[in-house]
Amino acid sequence: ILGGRVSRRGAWPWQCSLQSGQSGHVCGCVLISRQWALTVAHCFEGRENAELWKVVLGLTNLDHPGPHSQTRSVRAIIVHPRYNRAVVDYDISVVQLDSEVEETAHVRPVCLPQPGQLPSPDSYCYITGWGHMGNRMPFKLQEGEVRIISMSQCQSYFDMKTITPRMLCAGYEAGTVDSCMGDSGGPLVCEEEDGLHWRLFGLTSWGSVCFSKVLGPGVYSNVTHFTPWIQQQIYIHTYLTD
Amino acid sequence: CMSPPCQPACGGASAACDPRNTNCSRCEPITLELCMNLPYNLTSFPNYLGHLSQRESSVSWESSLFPALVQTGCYQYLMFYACTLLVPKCDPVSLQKVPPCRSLCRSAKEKCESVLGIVGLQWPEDSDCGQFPEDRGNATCLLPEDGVDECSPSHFKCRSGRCVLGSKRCDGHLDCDDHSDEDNCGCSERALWECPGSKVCIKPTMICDGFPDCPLQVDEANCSVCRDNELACNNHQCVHRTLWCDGKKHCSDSSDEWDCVSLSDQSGSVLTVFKTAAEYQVCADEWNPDLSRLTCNQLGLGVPSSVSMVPDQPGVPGRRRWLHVHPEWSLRNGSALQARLEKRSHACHSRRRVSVLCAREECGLRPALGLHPHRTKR
Repeated sequence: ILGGRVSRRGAWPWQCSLQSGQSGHVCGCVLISRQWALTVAHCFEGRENAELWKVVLGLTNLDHPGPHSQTRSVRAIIVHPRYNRAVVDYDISVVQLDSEVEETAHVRPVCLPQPGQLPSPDSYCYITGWGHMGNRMPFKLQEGEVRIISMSQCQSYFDMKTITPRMLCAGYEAGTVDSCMGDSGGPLVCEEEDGLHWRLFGLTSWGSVCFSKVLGPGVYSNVTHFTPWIQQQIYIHTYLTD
Repeated sequence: CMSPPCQPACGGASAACDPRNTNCSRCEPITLELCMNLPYNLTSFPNYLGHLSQRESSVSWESSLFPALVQTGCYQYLMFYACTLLVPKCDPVSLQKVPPCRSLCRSAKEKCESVLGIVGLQWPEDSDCGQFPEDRGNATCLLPEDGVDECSPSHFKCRSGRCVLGSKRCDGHLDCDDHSDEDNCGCSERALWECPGSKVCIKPTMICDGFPDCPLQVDEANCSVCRDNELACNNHQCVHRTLWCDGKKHCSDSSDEWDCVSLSDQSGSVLTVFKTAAEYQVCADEWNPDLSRLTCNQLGLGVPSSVSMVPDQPGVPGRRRWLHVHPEWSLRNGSALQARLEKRSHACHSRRRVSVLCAREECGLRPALGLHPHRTKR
């Protein structure tokens, strides 16, 4: 996260770290129920085998997991069948943990959006992750507040790519608050009016070269678009196993 | 080895690199779409930008930067030069890379570096021209031959010769200096399929692929011809009616088991089950709390908040169809609700239907921060 700050312990209890073998932290992920998490499809490119991965929750410092952390292996990785690497479209995966997590003050699922529910442009939301900070990779979970950007304004930033309905844009002019490499798969969450609940609207997916001065916001997978598909995958992998 | 892993000597598993054998270079066909129109078609890695594979090149920011820069027309052979860096030519005999000539590098840099400065970008530092041979020296190097196309396959070539990104073709904005990118934008002119009743163009491969792309989902209509006693799956396979919503997958995409259970009617809580292609209500006689929990969980609606047995509405047109709790319902662990119910008779002793209200489980809370983190009294 560029332009962010260290988050308080337990501030984002749905944030998880997707880790693979000796590489350690590879991507972010988001807990949506006791046995299911979301991340983005491009994290698994060439590494779709569930046995390669583990999910760590309740973390603040990557280097010192501490007493609140919980680690689970991955039972299944379900990449969206229409994931398109070239244009980074349908960039989402559902991850089934090998067993349920224990819900604690530091490990909690986030709410999924209701059908059709979208954050309004210019509203402020939060992104979190252990990704590049522009000058180094952090150990402590970073958080940053970003503004939701309309699709049309977002498209004007990106010559090369088409912003599809499966995408959501947020951020500011480059060089302030933005997500970056290593944040992929992590959450973009917005606070509900009640000031209590947080809802997941985006998964960090791609953007301009986040440590250059090139203009451009971050682009997130639009979770609202995928909520029916997510529910369907959970149902299929819970009740229709062969 | 500095270069890719050694080729297996006898076709076995790739041999560990022999430290003495550092010449592991080999040629591979170019697969980077951006550079598929070069006067050569073999390349080798690492390339001149430090990428170790074409996959890495394809997602590199240089592969975004150069095509965008080509649009400015700063240098006629910029795309050719960029490809000699991204996918350097590999000589099939010597298996060695053939670099671009220093003059080509200098021309590209002198004419285009200033354009990058406008958006605060530097010229890729890995491409220092001093590393490339002079074109008049004895080392072979690459210069653009006649007929080299200044646009890449990822570009659209304007009538005027300029290159604009393919995504700009028929996007409703005039990008070519002669506006030719917005000519002939019918679907068929672009080998696309026009959605009936709308101007939307989709790729032919998207027709009947199980994903609706056209308005009104017309691209997924009439995709299968099933017999009377069959229903079409989401992927347009045909499956016998009696197999629908029996709790086991018969469609390869499992769509015969989707949407089998719903909570319908005005109160949004009367349980309805779609089984063997017909709609049923559930007789309350042997219903139990476990099945209520299963219903809400299966629908992704959390947990039951209230369960009631609703009298059947008298005089409803047509005969109601009833499902009953299967005697062995508890032995079918892990099965969906529809697998734990059975058709027994058209009667229901209590003539009462099951009604379940579900409540989403708590989510999105941050208990570690206390209830009102922003409102701590001072």
